Amino acid sequence: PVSADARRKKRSAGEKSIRKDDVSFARDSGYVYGLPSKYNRQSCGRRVLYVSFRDLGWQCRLRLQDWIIAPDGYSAYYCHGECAFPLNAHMNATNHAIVQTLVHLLNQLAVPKPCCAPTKLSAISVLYFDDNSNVILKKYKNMVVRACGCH
Amino acid sequence: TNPASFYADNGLQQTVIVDRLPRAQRRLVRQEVLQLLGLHHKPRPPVETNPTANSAPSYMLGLYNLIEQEEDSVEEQLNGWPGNLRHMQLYNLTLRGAEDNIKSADMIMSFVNHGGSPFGMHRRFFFDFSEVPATEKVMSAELRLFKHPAPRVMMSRGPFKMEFKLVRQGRDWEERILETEANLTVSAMESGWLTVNVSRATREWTYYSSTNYGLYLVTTDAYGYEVDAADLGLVDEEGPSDQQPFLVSFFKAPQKLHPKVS
Repeated sequence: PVSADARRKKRSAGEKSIRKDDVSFARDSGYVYGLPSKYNRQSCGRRVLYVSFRDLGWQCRLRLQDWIIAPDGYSAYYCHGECAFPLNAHMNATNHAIVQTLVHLLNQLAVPKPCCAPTKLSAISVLYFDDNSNVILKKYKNMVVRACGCH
Repeated sequence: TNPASFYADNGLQQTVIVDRLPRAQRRLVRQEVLQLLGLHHKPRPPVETNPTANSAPSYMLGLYNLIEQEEDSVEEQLNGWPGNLRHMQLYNLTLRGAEDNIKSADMIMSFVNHGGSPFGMHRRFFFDFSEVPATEKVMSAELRLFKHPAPRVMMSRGPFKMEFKLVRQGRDWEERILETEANLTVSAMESGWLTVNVSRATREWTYYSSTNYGLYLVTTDAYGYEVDAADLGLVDEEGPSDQQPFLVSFFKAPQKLHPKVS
């Protein structure tokens, strides 16, 4: 608890107030607010990673035949960013991750920060020719990151 | 001119192209993607000019589209997706019958017929199962044949019985035994895709590929006389590429107790 006097002192010391715009900018750009710009770090979140079968030269085209019939490629995504205090700003932080963050603050050398990792994964289907001109439609599990979170 | 293949963002809602990898590293990344897909090397594509126009690839593309749209209702697919509807009509593909198989299968594979030319009145089908891992569990399998209406002179001899016989090895290595796998009764005027359940044979060929001697088709008329399947309007390897016979098999991946996490 902070007393009213202490709060007043802080305000008078010229603490920079945070505008709504700043918060939304920080959230949108993936940066943790509250840290000096020099130490700005990306918060845990899902980032774009697209694998293009077409550009790999694996996708069937009208003239140049190749082995993947569909799809052209897929959005794999990946999880990246830091699970730093306060965890409320991060996506899908588990209760354990919040506790771990606090313990990490107390003993930084012994306890690591929680990890930014996928919390939901989904499958993709790929249709392709094999060596014998047979066609295979195969489901590949856990290929697409649906959501990331702090664990 | 310089395809990148991998696109990632830089955390600032801007997508950057990962094209600055040296050639050797790019090759390694390609190899990693191939391994993710469970392949040791890049498959050699068919040499035909437009292989996706053939019956089996076209049918499989229809299945792929169905799977992609599985979250939508059947009505939505029928009303709002002409391409899908076209495939469904073309191959008698309806979700009602195949729904369970399509949804629960981990791998669906179509096989090209290597049966060669007809053996007398009999027609031979051979599908190469040597590359299918024996650990895959066969859920079901269908042989698909296209039939045109038969000439009018055949009408008086119908209905016709199509008997699919599994070829087995006998006691002697030269001896072959024919065992009935499936029966189908068709009329002379019937046309379109015929579906034959060959699950039992496919299971044998998957688990013991050395026992695969193919299937024989014997067609008889209502009086028990043998009929050439070509006279009945059945399309063989000489016919149009989009009406060639093929086999589709639905596989379930084996359950791993300790899956390797990558």
